[in-house]
Amino acid sequence: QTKQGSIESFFKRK
Amino acid sequence: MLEAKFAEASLFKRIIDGFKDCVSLVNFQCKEDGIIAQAVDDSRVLLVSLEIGVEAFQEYRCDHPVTLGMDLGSLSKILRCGNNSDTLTLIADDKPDSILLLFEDTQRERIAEYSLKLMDIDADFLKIEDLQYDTTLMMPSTEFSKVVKDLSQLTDSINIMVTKETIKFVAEGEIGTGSVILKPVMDMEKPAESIKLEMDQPVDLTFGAKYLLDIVKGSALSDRIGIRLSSEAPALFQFDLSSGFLQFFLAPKFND
Repeated sequence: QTKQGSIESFFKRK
Repeated sequence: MLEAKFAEASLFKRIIDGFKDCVSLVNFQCKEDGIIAQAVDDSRVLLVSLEIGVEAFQEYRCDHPVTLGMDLGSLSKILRCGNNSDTLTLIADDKPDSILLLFEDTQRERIAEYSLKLMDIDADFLKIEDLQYDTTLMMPSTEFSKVVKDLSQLTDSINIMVTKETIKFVAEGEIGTGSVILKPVMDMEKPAESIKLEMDQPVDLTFGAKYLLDIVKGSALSDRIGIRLSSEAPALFQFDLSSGFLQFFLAPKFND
């Protein structure tokens, strides 16, 4: 079973 | 005061068409050195980052930094009103509530002027750090677009595997399976047709097909696409402009 990752787990808010 | 003139309206049209289907509300930050924009799609999976450098414009002037919040659907409607070969000038004052778009056909002395209401868009600006990638790939954007469109018919997930000499795209769906294998190739006569691969580590990644279908809409911007892959970071898909770029950062799928 694959899950979609989120972009925000990689980039921090400025 | 912002005055940004494109020699051809078609360039700005192609830029906006390249990402209007995956994000709708976007803040364009205009500064002395050009225009940048960033937006994340509603599902928080795809990050779009645009940079249009001063050199991409015929004329460019921005006295004070200004942020233009636009609905891309509305902007796109106005962009369709201009002809591709018209010049297009974007004009905004220092505290604008609307932007002026001026299309000029110098041959026929036809001038069309539209204004678009701006929006206050509350969006975070994410800090994109320099990421380390395991694999860098440069290939014709039409070739990548075909692979994505073909394989997307079978499945909602596309697997990209890169080893030293091989790039393999795989789709496994309910109706069947498909794969496309590409090898690095140098075409001296048509350099744009070349496939270039730099691999430090093999990668095996899975991406949502719907996001890849959004990304390939940027193909009209450049005949080449740069793809950078890592098992530790979002994939980067990049279309270069004469000055600047349109980048898509895509979070991979992972095994639960």
